[in-house]
Amino acid sequence: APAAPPAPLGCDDPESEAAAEFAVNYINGHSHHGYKFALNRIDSIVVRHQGPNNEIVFLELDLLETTCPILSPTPLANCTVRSFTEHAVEGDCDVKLQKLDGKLSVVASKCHSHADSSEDVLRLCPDCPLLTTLNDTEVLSTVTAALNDHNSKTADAYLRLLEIGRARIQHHPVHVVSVEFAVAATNCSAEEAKDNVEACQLLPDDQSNYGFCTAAETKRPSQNLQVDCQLYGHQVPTPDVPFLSQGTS
Amino acid sequence: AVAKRAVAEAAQHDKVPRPVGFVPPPPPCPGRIRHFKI
Repeated sequence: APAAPPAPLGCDDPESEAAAEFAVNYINGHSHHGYKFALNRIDSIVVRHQGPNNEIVFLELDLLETTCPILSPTPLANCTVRSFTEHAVEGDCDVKLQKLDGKLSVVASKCHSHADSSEDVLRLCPDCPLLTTLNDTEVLSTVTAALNDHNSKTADAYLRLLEIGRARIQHHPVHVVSVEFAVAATNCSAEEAKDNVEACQLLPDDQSNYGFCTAAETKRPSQNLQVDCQLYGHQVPTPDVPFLSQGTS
Repeated sequence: AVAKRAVAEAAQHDKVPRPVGFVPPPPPCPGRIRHFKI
């Protein structure tokens, strides 16, 4: 009698977890914006046997955004999942993998992300600031003020904005705009930039130095701006940030 | 009504008696939640 087909894989089987981990590393390694995502749940797994030691695996994954920017060299295992009250962001991914002679490779992947609903956040935390659109005028104003503030005080390289990662606005009891944005060092010192900022260009990939800034601008009851920028130092492509060699938009 | 009743009775008879303390295995998917569900 022909051998019975193998029992369908469970979503928490070690083989499923290994495939999911491979898929999540691929997704983070090929994303150029925002933050790294961590696995929250394997929604489904379907295995299609193609022949001896040749399988196609379809995964549906439920991911959660972490606090690590995509350019950060921090290993995913050390990245904290953004908490519910920080206004979490969920990613839903469909990934098609091939397992040939025991070796996994990603054939195709499609993801979309969405923030948790404001109602959910406010139900648990009525005064929590909520995510706002990245082109909100208050957000753009705070990012500009924060970057100018950093560049006016640093003795290091003049930093340029790469992208705004996230922004939240709290309206009461105080009015605070909180922003996070990715930056890159230029070929100027902050002092040189004062004379001719147009000449300050991003460093070439083989010398690139990316970083990340967080800022909070209190508008009411009093004006206050707090800025913290950290540069990662020059990074060579790693499994955690493999796309560095392809540059960033 | 007759059909429903018949089906309900038939289903009742078909039900395989389960040993006392039988715990059905968890469904294979979706898997466990590692952080929280939004």
